[in-house]
Amino acid sequence: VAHRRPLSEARALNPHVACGHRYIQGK
Amino acid sequence: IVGGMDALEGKWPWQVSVHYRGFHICGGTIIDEYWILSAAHCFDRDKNIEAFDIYVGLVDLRFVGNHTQWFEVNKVILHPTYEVYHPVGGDIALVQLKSRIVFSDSVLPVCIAPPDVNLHNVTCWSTGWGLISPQGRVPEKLQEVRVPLISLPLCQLLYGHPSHVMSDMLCAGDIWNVRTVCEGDSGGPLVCDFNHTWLQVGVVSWGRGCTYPMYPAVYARVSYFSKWIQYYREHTPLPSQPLPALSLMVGATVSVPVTMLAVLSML
Repeated sequence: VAHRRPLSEARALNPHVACGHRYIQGK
Repeated sequence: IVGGMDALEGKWPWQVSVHYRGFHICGGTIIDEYWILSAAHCFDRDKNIEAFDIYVGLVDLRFVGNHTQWFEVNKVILHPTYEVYHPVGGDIALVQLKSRIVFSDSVLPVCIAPPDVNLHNVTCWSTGWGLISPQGRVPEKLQEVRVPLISLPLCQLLYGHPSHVMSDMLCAGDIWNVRTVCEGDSGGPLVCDFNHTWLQVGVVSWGRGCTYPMYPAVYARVSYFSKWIQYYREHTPLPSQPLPALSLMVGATVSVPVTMLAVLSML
């Protein structure tokens, strides 16, 4: 079980990113 | 998920884990910076809203990764028809977070299927941390499974009566190869690829067991609820942010365990 931890190390993008797109593509 | 496989990090960046009192209970999806879509039955009225934790950017339930973010819940909106016309009808919930999600390669929103979505000839997948066998085995890593859609008339036939599967529901599952969703996947997504744009068409809702071939999984049909979703996203005020003085106090409080961790790591 993950622990409660308010972290945000993720690289920020424009908050208004397009929905439904991902950066890795399946084959 | 029964009959699925481990998902790679970043492949399903909208997947959310809903925890209650420290344990994963349901899935969900990111639909924008402040809103999560999930199943109403995950947020039943007797549950304490403060005991929920929402995790995004998570793949392995055991570890907080570099892209993981944690959120508290500000507000839960259950659909007004939840449990009204069917024991699990209207099984959809909007969850507003107390603070905004920071998007990244591993944390992104999914698109909501519009009311007129055409579901013919689309490839759809379900994801979640639900049971991987009816015996109760739970996965550590997020599971994914490709599932064909099943027409409403066929699904109603399989369940024995049209009233058992209503028009706000959608059925999917590979009944020949026993690939489907299971307990703990509730609230998670059924997403389909429309020319490299992923639309959420279902929210995992209910089913008769996980491995009876004749009973496919039933999802809340997202296109049926998309106008309701859009209305509340546009008309609900953003959560009030902590006052500066309070923020300083919170900062002072969390710095203590962080300092302790830093000291411990030097030992």
